Amino acid sequence: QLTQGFENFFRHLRGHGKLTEDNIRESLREVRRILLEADVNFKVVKQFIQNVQEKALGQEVLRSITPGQLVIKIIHDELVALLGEGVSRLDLSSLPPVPVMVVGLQGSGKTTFIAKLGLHLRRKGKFPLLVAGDVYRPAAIDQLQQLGRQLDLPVWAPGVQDPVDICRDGMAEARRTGRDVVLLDTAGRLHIDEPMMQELARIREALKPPEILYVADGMAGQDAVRAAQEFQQRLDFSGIVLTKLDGDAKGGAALSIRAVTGKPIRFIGTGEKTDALEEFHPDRMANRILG
Amino acid sequence: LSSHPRIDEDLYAELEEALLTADVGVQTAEDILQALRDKVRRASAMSDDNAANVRALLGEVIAEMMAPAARENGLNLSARPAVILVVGVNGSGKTTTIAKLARKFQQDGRRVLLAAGDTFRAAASEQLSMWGDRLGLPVISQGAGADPAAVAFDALQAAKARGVDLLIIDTAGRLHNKANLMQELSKIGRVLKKLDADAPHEVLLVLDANTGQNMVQQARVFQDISGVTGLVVAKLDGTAKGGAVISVCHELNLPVRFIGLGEKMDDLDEFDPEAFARVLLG
Ligand SMILES: Nc1nc2c(ncn2[C@@H]2O[C@H](COP(=O)(O)OP(=O)(O)OP(=O)(O)O)[C@@H](O)[C@H]2O)c(=O)[nH]1
Ligand SMILES: Nc1nc2c(ncn2[C@@H]2O[C@H](COP(=O)(O)OP(=O)(O)OP(=O)(O)O)[C@@H](O)[C@H]2O)c(=O)[nH]1
Ligand SMILES: [Mg+2]
Ligand SMILES: [Mg+2]
Repeated sequence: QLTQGFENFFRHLRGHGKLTEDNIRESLREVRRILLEADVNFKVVKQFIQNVQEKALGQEVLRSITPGQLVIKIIHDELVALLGEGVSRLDLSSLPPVPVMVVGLQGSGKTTFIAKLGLHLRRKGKFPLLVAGDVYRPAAIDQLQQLGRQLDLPVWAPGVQDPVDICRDGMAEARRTGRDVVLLDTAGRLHIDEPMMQELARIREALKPPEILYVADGMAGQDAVRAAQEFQQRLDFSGIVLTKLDGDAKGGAALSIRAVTGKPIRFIGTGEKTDALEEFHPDRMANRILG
Repeated sequence: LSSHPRIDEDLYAELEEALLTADVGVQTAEDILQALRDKVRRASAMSDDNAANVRALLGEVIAEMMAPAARENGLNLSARPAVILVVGVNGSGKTTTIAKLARKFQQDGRRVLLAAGDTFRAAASEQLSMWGDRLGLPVISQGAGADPAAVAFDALQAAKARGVDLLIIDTAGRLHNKANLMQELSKIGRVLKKLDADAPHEVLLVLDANTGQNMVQQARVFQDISGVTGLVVAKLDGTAKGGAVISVCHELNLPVRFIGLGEKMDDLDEFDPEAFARVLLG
């Protein structure tokens, strides 16, 4: 129903003759509603509408004979600009083995993403090692080991209790066996769980990973920003991964997290299988959010 | 919130923001504020309408929307064995919720059996089996790739044979827009009915409190296809308020039975609409 709303709205706007300032403000109220219903964060929507309004209330629009078309273009372009400039790649240029740390809230899709990323990197000629750093969730290590077996990728699970030791040990194992990328799985945790957030800080301190990927659920709502900000403050992560975009959630959290952290969206998860990983395209995401 | 001495449009704007940032959704927020205005109008007729009371009235509106008629009755667990099917999208907290439910019912004195109905995801049955070990409860499971309906059938047969009070069946996470996966779920229901026409007696949808507006569509489809009878809202120990659940309760007449407040087996509470409203309004 959301898609219909946007399509109807844009069709109406496109067919409109000259626009008055009131027409424009009314249109932007509708855009605000659409973005909120798409799960874009309240404050991000406010800022976005302000930015669009400044441009949309300009003389160019008010004088145009197809102002609706112009307003739509402003909205679309503003959204794409906010989502990031095109495909962003992982930085794996440092001396191997390069650690990549994967973090996020519970159940966001980290372990599955690590398997997917391992497969993706191997297809690009890398030799990934997966490290099972989640010692808390029942059968989490088992889960990564099974995924490793399915993909014929090595999984390091040294059977010790401290995730910091496990990650350090994983790096040593990578050196021993000539693996050039080390994907570190960590337990899901709340951004307000102090000891668990400190554990991540300790892993980061020990390994200094050039890539820390924050994995967020594509159907997340308003609070997505709060968790992302807290993870960013603690870890200054380098990139974002959005999962479960094979669902029918609009994915406004993508815009929110990106707008608030300024970090690039590196990948999106589009399915449960290990090949369901895609690079992020801002224009496609804009179209999805706008319906 | 509500530091206004007067009830004016600024106050309503502030309340709207609080609701929207709690994932209440634009339409539901409008409905809530309209219901609030009605309550305030009635209260002012009794000159009881100061701003401090508005907050209490708002809490009432929310609590009322979350207490659908369906909630009047408790869980339907009188059958022996009673069967609870647990469903929901990927990663919402189903398997962990089952461990918590098993713990609760075990403490209530019931004999519980678990079924590892997720035969798809890596180490899903191992995860449930570990919980079974911690709880001292048996878990029916088959090899990876087994037909989940077959596991459910075997489990109900075993439950009857062993005279347990309660069978809780885990299922694989699935996105509601995947028709084939939703069909798999309705097949599980049909297969259970071969052994007991009333099974599953409860179908609990586990919702992740972090979810935005998509929650409503999730619930709608799961309800249509698998006959959801109740909700569990997991991960309310985080900072997400789960406001979209209000729309789910209100539009689909589904009761929230429990909330998940953590990752341990005791981290489950009975749902209290007033407490939920209080936390939501901060
Ligand atoms: N449909 C779909 N499911 C996904 C995707 N990514 C992950 N999943 C599923 O989401 C669920 C959670 O995935 P996990 O990889 O276990 O998530 P996690 O973040 O490691 O969870 P914790 O370690 O408990 O925090 C599983 O059922 C996965 O199969 C995706 O892109 N699409
Ligand atoms: N903080 C918190 N974490 C929870 C809660 N419930 C579940 N979790 C965590 O969320 C993650 C996913 O939980 P699962 O029980 O595996 O979820 P699931 O729905 O069975 O996942 P799939 O079977 O993969 O679809 C795990 O890390 C759990 O520990 C809760 O109430 N609070
Ligand atoms: Mg994991
Ligand atoms: Mg599960």
